Amino acid sequence: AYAPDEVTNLPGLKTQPTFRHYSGYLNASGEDRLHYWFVESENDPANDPVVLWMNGGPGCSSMDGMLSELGPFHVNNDGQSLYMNEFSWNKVANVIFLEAPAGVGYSYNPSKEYATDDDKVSMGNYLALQSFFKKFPEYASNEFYVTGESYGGIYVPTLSLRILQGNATINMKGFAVGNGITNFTTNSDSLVYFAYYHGLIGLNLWKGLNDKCCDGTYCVFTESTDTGCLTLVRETLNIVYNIGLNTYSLYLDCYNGPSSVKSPLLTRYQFDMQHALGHLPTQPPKYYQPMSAILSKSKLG
Amino acid sequence: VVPPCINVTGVTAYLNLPAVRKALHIAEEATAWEICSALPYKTIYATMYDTYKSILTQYRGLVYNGDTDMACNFLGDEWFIESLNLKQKTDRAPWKLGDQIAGFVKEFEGLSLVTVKGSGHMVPQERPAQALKMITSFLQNKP
Repeated sequence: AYAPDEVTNLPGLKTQPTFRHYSGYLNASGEDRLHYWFVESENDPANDPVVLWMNGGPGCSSMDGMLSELGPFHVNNDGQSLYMNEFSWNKVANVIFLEAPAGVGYSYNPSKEYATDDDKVSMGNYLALQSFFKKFPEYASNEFYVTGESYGGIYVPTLSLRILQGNATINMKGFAVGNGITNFTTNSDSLVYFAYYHGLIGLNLWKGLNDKCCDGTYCVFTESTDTGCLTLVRETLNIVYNIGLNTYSLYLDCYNGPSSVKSPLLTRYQFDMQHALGHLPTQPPKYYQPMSAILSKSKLG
Repeated sequence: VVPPCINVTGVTAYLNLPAVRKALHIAEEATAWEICSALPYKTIYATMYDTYKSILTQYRGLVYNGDTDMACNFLGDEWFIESLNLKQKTDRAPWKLGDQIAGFVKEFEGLSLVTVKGSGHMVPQERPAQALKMITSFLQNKP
């Protein structure tokens, strides 16, 4: 193991963990320096698999995965102290949390060249992986899995393909994608059904969508060429994204309240989504006002 | 860039503590930590169809969805996996954690399609016990 990267005293922990963990930088494309945090398995590090985890965005940090999702250390709300996550994935695996691409989290490029794309990112991640196994050669023969979430639905398969086609000796066995983007069109079109069957849109709008976007057996929503249909689709997605629902978890409160949804600092994904739907008319016709306008007019709770 | 509705104040404060940056060997050049950065990013792939077709020739796959998420909803990923026309091994059926139904699973040759009931976008955060059971079964190649 690359001893200089070992974390020997993590602030905020009452007692340091029994497993080893390392944090530092991996070389990637050009001058990019990608930050990684590697936690060994609590079980049997020498024989347990190595799992790479990547959060999505694009542009979001895998430290969120470490400190509030699957990692062993979770941050308390005081922003100072940590508690151990009893359901950490390093109960059964050695886990690498990689912050990619450069510009995300602690990862950086000295000359601040941050413009990138899907293919540059997958190449950078592939090079970072080889840099990791140079630092930790003892893990080169462990079974290896690539995992990720959200826009990781692009990161994971594209990196897996590079491993499949490349000549680095990585004992890759599989990949896992959680709530990942697999296809932009089906992601949006399916959301129309999701919205209706979860009661987010009413029968009028649903019937309108069926009338204007479907031919009785098949529906085309976001790729439709019918402006009437597209107007209703925008109305539907407007309700999902813009009236204060927690888009990431329908039944959870929206932290910071509905106003945070209107925040100009939209995630890149939402920004992209709006671009994906850029061909839609920006305003639905008057009689299909968004829920927020309806709610503001009536006392309906 | 901060995603709406998500509380990242604790994590952001912690990762910007000087003692934490020192303990994690963070470079001076690295800017203050934020959960998301608005990078100039170009999306190339509108679909992962061809990529999945290639990697599933060699690797096992797990595609899972918390079923209350609307950013990447479970129906869309289900449609995508069905479009791959993989050979189906089992019908869609509930899977459990203890006696509780934790979601649904459909097994194909080389890929498992799983939902995690009641979870949103961040499954390991919202359903940690179920997430650990799911990934353990997958890593150990158990049903």
